Amino acid sequence: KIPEATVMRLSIYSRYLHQLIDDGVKSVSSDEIAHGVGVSSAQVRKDLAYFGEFGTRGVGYKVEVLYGHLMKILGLDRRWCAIIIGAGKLGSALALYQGFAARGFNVGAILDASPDKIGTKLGEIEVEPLEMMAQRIEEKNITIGIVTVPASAAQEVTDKLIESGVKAILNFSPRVLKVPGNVILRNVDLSVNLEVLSFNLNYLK
Amino acid sequence: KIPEATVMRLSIYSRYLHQLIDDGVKSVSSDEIAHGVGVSSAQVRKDLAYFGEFGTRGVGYKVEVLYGHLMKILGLDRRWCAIIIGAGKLGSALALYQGFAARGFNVGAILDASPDKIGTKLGEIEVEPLEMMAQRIEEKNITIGIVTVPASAAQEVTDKLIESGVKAILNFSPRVLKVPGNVILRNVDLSVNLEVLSFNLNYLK
Ligand SMILES: NC(=O)c1ccc[n+]([C@@H]2O[C@H](COP(=O)([O-])OP(=O)(O)OC[C@H]3O[C@@H](n4cnc5c(N)ncnc54)[C@H](O)[C@@H]3O)[C@@H](O)[C@H]2O)c1
Ligand SMILES: NC(=O)c1ccc[n+]([C@@H]2O[C@H](COP(=O)([O-])OP(=O)(O)OC[C@H]3O[C@@H](n4cnc5c(N)ncnc54)[C@H](O)[C@@H]3O)[C@@H](O)[C@H]2O)c1
Repeated sequence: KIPEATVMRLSIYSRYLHQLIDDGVKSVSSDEIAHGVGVSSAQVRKDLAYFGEFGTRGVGYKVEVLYGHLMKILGLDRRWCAIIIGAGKLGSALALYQGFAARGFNVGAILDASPDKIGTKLGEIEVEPLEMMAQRIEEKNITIGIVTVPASAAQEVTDKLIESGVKAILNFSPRVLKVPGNVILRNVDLSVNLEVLSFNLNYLK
Repeated sequence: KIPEATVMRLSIYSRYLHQLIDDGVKSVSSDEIAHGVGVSSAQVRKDLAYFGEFGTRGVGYKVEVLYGHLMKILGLDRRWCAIIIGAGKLGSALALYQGFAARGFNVGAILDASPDKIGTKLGEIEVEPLEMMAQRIEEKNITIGIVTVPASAAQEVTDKLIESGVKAILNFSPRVLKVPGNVILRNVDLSVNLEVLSFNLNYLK
């Protein structure tokens, strides 16, 4: 099993390599990657070793080749389509966030239960009622459901998403969701970021 | 240097231990913690070993004692106060998120540059103009600045926060910020969570 921290670092390495490509750099060493993203070069080599041999010892890696490999491993050599359930403050901020499209994730539909939200526009997309879920998921080949509803509605919304065919759930609600074994669930709690700050403020004192 | 992934796991262990305290459980083994949060027991022991000896071999850990240690290491044995700059969709969703207060982080003030936002209420707090920054940071002993403004305003807002005395910045804007060496900077990009999903959807295929 690949540690999640490794997958998140691959994402960071790929963004760094993308910057090198923009700057016209042709080859790079693990030391340079390590320095560029703020980890040890041993960590870079360990992370890449999970996926086979990429570079030549002593010569380093060809930037374009390594970048292509990483994007393929992360599944970013294709586009993914997501659906957002809950067009409230968080859901709207995510719907309009340019960072998703830049990494290959499109928002194919945004649904909400409230009449005041249905019919409003978020960028190019119109907020639709929940009844449109199965149709939009099929039409746009949506595999990822993003849950930004209150805790009380989260499990019911998740069950509907899975029934309608999504394969992965990104849950922002403060509720522990139950999903079948063949569905990937990831919970986001932004307070963990604050705890990393409080750890550093406390530890470095 | 403690790996960031270790700090994030300590946060998860502490939440799990909190649940055990609620359930009246008095002692727990590293195997049980590992099983409860979904990592290996070797990982649990390795993470805890960074901070000294906590349990007795063969007997396990006293839940309340270990919980107290972890909260102290994370700096959560005290409360922290944060200020949010940018009362847009994301800033308002963060201002109202109960998860922050539950982990010991209060939002002491919310500022914005736009006249339509100033004077509106988010929960108990009124959105105020940027001129109030230094006063609110001093009055409420604020150490963390949360940046939820557009990329074009992010560096200027960060400079003002640091001038006004914050010690750490949580940046949501898609801009690479420059901060002095004595200020802790953490960038959040929610698309990384989608990439962990695309990795798993791709890898498990
Ligand atoms: N994980 C984090 O770090 C984090 C941060 C901020 C907010 N949150 C959580 O995200 C969720 C949304 O927060 P928000 O500030 O956007 O809240 P909000 O009230 O602004 O938005 C919630 C939206 O969900 C809709 N909704 C309610 N029930 C529904 C249902 N059954 N089906 C479809 N839509 C439904 C509402 O109409 C509303 O538009 C909350 O659960 C909140 O706790 C999490
Ligand atoms: N990191 C992520 O994963 C992620 C996700 C969503 C949004 N974002 C980013 O978060 C930021 C906010 O997104 P949003 O959807 O809330 O946008 P928004 O437009 O709804 O909110 C931005 C707010 O900032 C205020 N503002 C602008 N200039 C300011 C200044 N100089 N000082 C103080 N306030 C100022 C505006 O008045 C507005 O209220 C954007 O940069 C966006 O790209 C990041």
